[in-house]
Amino acid sequence: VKRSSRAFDFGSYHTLDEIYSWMDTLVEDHPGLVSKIQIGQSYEGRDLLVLKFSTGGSARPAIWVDTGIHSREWISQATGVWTANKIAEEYGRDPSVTALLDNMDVFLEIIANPDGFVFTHSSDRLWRKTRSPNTGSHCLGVDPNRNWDAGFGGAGSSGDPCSDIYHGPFPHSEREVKAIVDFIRGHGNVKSVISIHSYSQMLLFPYGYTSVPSPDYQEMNELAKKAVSDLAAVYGTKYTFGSIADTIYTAAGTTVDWAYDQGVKYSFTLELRDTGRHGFLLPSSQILPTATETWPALLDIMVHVLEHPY
Amino acid sequence: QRQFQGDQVLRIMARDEEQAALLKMLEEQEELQVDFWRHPFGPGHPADLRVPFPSLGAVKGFLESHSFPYTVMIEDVQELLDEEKEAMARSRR
Repeated sequence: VKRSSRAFDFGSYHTLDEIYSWMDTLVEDHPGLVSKIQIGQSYEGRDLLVLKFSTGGSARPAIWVDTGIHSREWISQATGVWTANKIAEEYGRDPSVTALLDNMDVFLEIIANPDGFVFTHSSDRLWRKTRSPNTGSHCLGVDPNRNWDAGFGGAGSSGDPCSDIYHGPFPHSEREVKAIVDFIRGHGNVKSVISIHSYSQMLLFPYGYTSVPSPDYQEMNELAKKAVSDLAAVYGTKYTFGSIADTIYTAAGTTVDWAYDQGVKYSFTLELRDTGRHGFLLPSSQILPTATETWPALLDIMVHVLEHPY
Repeated sequence: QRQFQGDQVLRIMARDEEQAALLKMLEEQEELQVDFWRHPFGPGHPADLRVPFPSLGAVKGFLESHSFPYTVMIEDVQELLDEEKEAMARSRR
């Protein structure tokens, strides 16, 4: 019996194997639009897989989206799955998605930290980091959102391998991070990076490693304001927004700061829903509402990128 | 598989910078094994801490001795994990 991406339960959490298998069926169901590429391997040798949504052309301007770089934030990966399906289904139906994909490519890495994700399913549900060993320490793993070459090792990260915010021995030491770095650099035409986390209900942009406003602060702030407003219009979920340093605290070595410093102007990070009662253990009944409300915010950013070429 | 029986998640609201700094001290006390789910951004922002069952008395005592307002966000982490596992099994069936 041929599998179908439509038979997948988007309202449930899934293992890595289930998600990777579903990605294959999505590609099979949308052969002219969706393909799967491997950008590297994790420390434990798992494939780092990215879904490419493209209607043709070469090296078109592109948008990069990753979910689940912190493995215990399961709502992020689940939202990534739903979003991939949504993009595929809305092409040819929704004018915004159609215009976007007629002119740009979208790359979506649903499981940005597969080793950590598998570990959350098999051994420790609350594992956050990668699973690479640290010389001289019994503690494993590096925080992949402190491992980027953007203020690396600064405030908001730790040099202690046992800390959940350990920045690693050097920038891009983690294969999972290096693979994204190499991909974005190699592509050369990525115009937006959106990195999805949970669970503080925020839409954040550079900088994190310094409180100095970025040159594009005003435009990013206006775009973030619109995105969170459209998100709130779905179920009334209130997000805060602003630069990482202003909104939460100084955090060095983050994905979006690196992307911004590479010239990717529209670099955002989303912190998905918080019920105030579940934290990282958001019940699966909230996957669909979370993904549904996140969609208009994502689309706002993607359409803005399309309409503001640089 | 690691178990979290009796672990609680506490939501703490620091009243001022001084209290926020005090919270950060908890993170440095390795023996307590406190897991910051949400770091203390500063006054007016909640901080969420998963506290292992054996450290609950010490952490709550610390919070009460410094007059921190806090609520128990999750009574028993393992209960939520069991429910999550059951929901996944139901979906597979």
